[in-house]
Amino acid sequence: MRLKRVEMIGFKSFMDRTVLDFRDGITCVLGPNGCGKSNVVDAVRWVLGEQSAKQLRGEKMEDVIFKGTRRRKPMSSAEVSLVFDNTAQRLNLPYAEVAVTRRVSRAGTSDYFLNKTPCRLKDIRDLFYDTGVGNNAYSVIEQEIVGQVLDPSEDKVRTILEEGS
Amino acid sequence: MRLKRVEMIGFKSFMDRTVLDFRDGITCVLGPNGCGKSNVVDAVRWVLGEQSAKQLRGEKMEDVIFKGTRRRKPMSSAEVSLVFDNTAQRLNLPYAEVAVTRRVSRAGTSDYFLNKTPCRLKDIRDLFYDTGVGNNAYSVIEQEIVGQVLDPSEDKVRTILEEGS
Amino acid sequence: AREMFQTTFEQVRQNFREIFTTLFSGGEADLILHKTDDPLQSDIQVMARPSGKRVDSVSLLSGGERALTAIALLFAVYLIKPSPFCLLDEVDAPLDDMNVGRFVRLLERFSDRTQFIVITHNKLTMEAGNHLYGVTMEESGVSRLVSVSFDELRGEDPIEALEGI
Amino acid sequence: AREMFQTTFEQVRQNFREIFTTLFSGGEADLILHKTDDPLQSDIQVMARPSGKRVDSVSLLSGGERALTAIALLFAVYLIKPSPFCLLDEVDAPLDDMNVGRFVRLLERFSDRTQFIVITHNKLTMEAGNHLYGVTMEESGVSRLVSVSFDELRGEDPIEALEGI
Ligand SMILES: Nc1ncnc2c1ncn2[C@@H]1O[C@H](COP(=O)(O)OP(=O)(O)OP(=O)(O)O)[C@@H](O)[C@H]1O
Ligand SMILES: Nc1ncnc2c1ncn2[C@@H]1O[C@H](COP(=O)(O)OP(=O)(O)OP(=O)(O)O)[C@@H](O)[C@H]1O
Ligand SMILES: [Mg+2]
Ligand SMILES: [Mg+2]
Repeated sequence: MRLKRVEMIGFKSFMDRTVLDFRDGITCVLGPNGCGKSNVVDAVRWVLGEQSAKQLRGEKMEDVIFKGTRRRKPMSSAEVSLVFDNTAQRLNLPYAEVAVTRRVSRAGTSDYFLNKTPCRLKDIRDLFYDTGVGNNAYSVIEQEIVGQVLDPSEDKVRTILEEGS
Repeated sequence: MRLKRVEMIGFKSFMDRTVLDFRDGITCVLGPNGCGKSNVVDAVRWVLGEQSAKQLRGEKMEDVIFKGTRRRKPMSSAEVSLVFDNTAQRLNLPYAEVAVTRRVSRAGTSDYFLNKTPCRLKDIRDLFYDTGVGNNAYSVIEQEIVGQVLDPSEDKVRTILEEGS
Repeated sequence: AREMFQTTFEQVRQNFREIFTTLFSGGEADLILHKTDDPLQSDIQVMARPSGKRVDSVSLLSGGERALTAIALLFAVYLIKPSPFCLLDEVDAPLDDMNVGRFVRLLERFSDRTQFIVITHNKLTMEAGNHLYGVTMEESGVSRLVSVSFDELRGEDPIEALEGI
Repeated sequence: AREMFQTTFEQVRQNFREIFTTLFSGGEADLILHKTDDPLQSDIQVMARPSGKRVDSVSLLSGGERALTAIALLFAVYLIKPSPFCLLDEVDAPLDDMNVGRFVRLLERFSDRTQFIVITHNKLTMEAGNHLYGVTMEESGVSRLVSVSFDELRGEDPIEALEGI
């Protein structure tokens, strides 16, 4: 069940519609400080159901919507889609391609979609149950995790193991 | 009031007597992971009076004494000296060179010396009052400080400013 | 639930020991369950000893050694249920050149079952990638994604090459 | 004490604004004292806006932008009472090449009054040093300090050169 691409529009600094094609093997993402690389990571976390604005470096969920710049107006909503290759029918849906989408508008709550059909976050989690896809400890690995994983007082290892059992 | 050199013996991984000559300008220290670079930083913090073993990544002060390896026996004490050029008489001592020394032995407390004469930590702090030398926020800057300085809940900026006023 | 946890724990422990020894070219590591009557309440201790060094608390390890140990632990859990994709955000920042090489070889080992997206500033990591993307902010505050060729990467500073796009 | 703090605060604020703009080649920053009746109890807020971007919480800045902002703040305090020496431990790790250059030029600006010791894995930082030391662990667990020449640095991988010593 390969990940084919990530599509973002209005998500943080990605004002225009952006498509990141996932290729096989190792893909490196480079660019200067502040150009938006970690925002891509936030987008993947977010579309997989991240509930905490703090985990996405914001104060409220609305902070993920493109805020505008000195020359551009803010946008009214943000949308991210994760598109999977389902030709092996690993996911229990009768489609060769499965797209998970999350959209949020200002002063609105998040809406979720599976192939453009509205659904609940629970449906997405059920769909991906046991596939390894989700906000687990090893789908997205950031630098801060090092300190947390090795800090005995954080008890993070237990949390990670319980997720995995 | 230039710093001339740091001398360490038995301090963490620096088993043998090691002298680091401080040159003018910018000195870079390089080496593989785990070879002892941050241990040099710990040594400078320690000799300036760091009281918290945790700040030196240990559990007790004794952890700074060379613990031995598979082939070498542990040492019984650790000693670090900071040697300053005092030809401009910036420090209120009648010597051209001023050495600040700290020594600790297993199951013992720390002893301090100024030019080999036993003294209290307070005497060292009084001597360096208003010179900028001490465990302030900018004499030793590590990576973790970034997160602390910018975290509003940590109130670290206030602490730093109060130190400086 | 208790046996499930115990089984998972045993597997993760084995994976951790093996991956650690690969990443550190030797040494040994362990995950220790400090049993109380209820394994679901016991403490999990991480033990890591690079080759030639004595056993000690993980807090005394260097920055790079801690990063590599945390990576070994996260991938030990990953192996239980590999995710189809894995995003790594600048986890190679504290690693020296040799360890970057070992980190990259670990990703290559798992790259048949997982698509890796590695955000990095490190030239060696970039060289090991199969594909390269650049993120630019030609217009301040607006991110754009571009494909980068390996020639562009080697020809000049890749970040400058990105700026010119 | 209240006026002392207020005076120091004003000076640090000015220094911070100036150093930030130098490090970010533009943009603006501020230190804001949220006055309660007692300035010794008020909140200090850090505001930082890289050029072209909108004002926002420092938590939304990128890893590299936060590092540079923290460095600007620490040196703003440093300028009140410059220390004769300053040790920096891998603070350049999150910086891209351009920002490493700016960071180094900041150190050069202050290197007439302060001896800088910079621990680093970054080749650009090493190139900018006036002197180089290497730390090796030829014998496992035992650190040794060696002088490294710039030829050794450029000839081959400096870490490998160190291993060979
Ligand atoms: N909602 C938003 N609207 C517009 N811009 C935003 C929004 N949220 C964050 N940003 C901008 O995104 C930038 C941060 O991007 P990001 O953290 O992805 O950088 P990065 O490429 O990871 O950099 P580094 O190499 O320093 O880690 C910040 O400058 C911030 O101003
Ligand atoms: N009391 C001690 N006796 C002997 N060795 C010690 C002692 N305390 C720490 N060490 C060793 O010092 C090493 C860590 O050194 P240090 O943190 O200085 O590395 P480093 O050069 O900064 O590496 P990195 O580049 O990864 O940050 C550890 O491997 C640890 O085993
Ligand atoms: Mg980032
Ligand atoms: Mg270190």
